[in-house]
Amino acid sequence: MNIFRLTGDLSHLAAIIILLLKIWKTRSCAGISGKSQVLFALVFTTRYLDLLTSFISLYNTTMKIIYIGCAYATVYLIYMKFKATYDGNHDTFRVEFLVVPVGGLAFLVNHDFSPLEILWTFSIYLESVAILPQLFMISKTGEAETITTHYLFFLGLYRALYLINWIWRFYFEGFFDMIAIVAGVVQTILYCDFFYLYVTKGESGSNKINPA
Amino acid sequence: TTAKEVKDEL
Repeated sequence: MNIFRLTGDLSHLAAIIILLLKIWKTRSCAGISGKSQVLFALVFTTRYLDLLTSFISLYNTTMKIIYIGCAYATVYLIYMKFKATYDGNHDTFRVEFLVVPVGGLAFLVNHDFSPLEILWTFSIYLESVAILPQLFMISKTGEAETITTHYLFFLGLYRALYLINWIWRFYFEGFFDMIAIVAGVVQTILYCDFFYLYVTKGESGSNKINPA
Repeated sequence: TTAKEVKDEL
């Protein structure tokens, strides 16, 4: 464990908690893409099956359980409890265009052709594009609530910190995982446009306006 | 080395 991975995990946890609390407190999921949240729940489910097979550390197990729990709680709030506030008309990204290619790629490019490894690879590829429905929805509505932009900021920051963690681990431990690194670079690049807007419009403090 | 056997990252 190094400081970059720890702050990355905490940034990820912060994003997940910010979103869950926002929906819970405002009792509304307006402006939130339920599709992205379903994809994240799928990412955690397929990646953390090793909860059943191996124990790494208390930290590792605890964080995985929190991530999975919060992901499903968020999906529940969006599609069940606060369903009336779900903005389905703007959450129209065709997720099958993400899941099918990612599923195929996981079969073709992986470290080991075993079920657990293919599911892990699928989850890594899926995570890199899981935010697209959310970014697409914001570009359609043309704006995002401030709290939603904080959620996206921490979510984008987490994988950027993981990239530094992988540089650190390669240099000090000789460890690297090309699949995770390439997917992580793609994932972080997708946030670049948002990061620019978040920083440049941060001063205004008003609703962020994304280019349509 | 390539990816570690044990996946210790979240």
